[in-house]
Amino acid sequence: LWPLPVSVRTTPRLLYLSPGNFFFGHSPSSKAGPSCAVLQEAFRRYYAYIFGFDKWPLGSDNVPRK
Amino acid sequence: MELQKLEVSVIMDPECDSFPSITSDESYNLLVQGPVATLTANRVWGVLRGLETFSQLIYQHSSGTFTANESNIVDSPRFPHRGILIDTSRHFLPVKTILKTLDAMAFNKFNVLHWHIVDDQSFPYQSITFPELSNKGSYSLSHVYTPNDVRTVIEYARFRGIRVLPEFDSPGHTASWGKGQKDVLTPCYHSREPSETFGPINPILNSTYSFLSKLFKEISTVFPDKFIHLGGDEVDFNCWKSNPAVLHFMRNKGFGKKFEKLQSFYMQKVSNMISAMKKRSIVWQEVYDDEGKLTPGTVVQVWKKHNFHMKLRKITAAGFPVIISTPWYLDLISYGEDWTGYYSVEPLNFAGTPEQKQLVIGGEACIWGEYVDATNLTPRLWPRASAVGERLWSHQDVTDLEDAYRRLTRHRCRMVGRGIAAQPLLPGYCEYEGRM
Repeated sequence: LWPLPVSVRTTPRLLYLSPGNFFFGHSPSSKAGPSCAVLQEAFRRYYAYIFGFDKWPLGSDNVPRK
Repeated sequence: MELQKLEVSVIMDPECDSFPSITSDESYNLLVQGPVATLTANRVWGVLRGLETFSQLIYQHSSGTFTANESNIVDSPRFPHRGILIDTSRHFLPVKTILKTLDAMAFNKFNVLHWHIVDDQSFPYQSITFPELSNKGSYSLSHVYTPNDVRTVIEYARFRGIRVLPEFDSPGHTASWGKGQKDVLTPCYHSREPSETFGPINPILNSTYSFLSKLFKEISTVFPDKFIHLGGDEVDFNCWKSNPAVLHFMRNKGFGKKFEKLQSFYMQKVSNMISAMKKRSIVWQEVYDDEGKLTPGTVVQVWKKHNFHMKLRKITAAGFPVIISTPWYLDLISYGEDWTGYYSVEPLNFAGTPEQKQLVIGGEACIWGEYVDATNLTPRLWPRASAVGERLWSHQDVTDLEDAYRRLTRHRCRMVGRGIAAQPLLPGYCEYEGRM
């Protein structure tokens, strides 16, 4: 991690992610929702950073949904 | 177990449509467990920082599989002002280069783009009120930032939680201003005759302040940030000393032969304009050194090496907030692992009370443009600026160089994988070499 966060606790347990079955979403209790362009655009960006720019499943204008 | 979702929760008013500010809350909590990870923050700014951290937890193995370790992260920045200074006067930087810099800043959790937009060499800012400034003062008519370009940069930065801090440096560093604005610069004299050369802004004319008031009014509208950087560094007094009208003005004002007092007179007038526009001023340290009356709350940016720690002590003792850039002039280059020097600086390593240290609001890595343009900006800046990024974000105790080297090597490769041409730290390789 860079820059190092204030507190990091990790376990050896590995979680697997599948590009076609992973998505960012808003919690029902969140004060921000899909109308928050800053977050929707960030979801799109970070999906591409994590899985690669060629893995985007729904076209560049969409955010992956369940 | 499969991780299927990152669920984001913003607890307070998210500030989705706001611009980030010096007081923006960037804290976040990240709990990575299957099948749903959670990212919680008070505002969207914390979510943006948390998304960056989340992305750094995920690795792709050689088999193509993506994995992350179960994790629990609590995080917030050490300093609220973590900046990169770019200089678009000595060399013009295309908008796409500035946007790429903003991307890299977000990867390193920087939150201020200090845009030193004009200087002696060129005036690329296209003013609506005074279009002749860039018509005559830019390198060419294609080397300008139009209002649309500026809006693009500001909005791109906002989407990454980055403030755009404009600097219009004066009264020195203004040679390019004189090409498009008559009488704004001081005429210099030689042997009591005008020498047809010009010096700093002419501080004795009412027309100067009328012009500046209109220009800064526009700037205060175009740039939404609460702060405007007024410069005030490296003023050469020789032209003022040669000008009979300036000398007459000095006598009338009782300034004697102290041209520092004339500069203070000028800076106070400009600073008062900024206050009247409900904005706050940032100035280079000379403005404090000249012992003029600074408006309370004016931020002083320290950049000179001489008596650096003493200067921090004096300015904070006087109650002024400080931005540190002295140790982080990244345009100064050398052979080898110079990032360790930037990394090892402790910003609060000066004699002072806890209250004084609270006045250090952060720092800036500066990449001045004399020898930098779009061809070499990115590799010269990254990952050397990353060292500054960790110093300004992470806890004071995070100082282990070996651990930093291991993490920074991977971080540099991550930046390369994301299209940032960050230079190598030592011999080695990255999985994704060809993405720039």
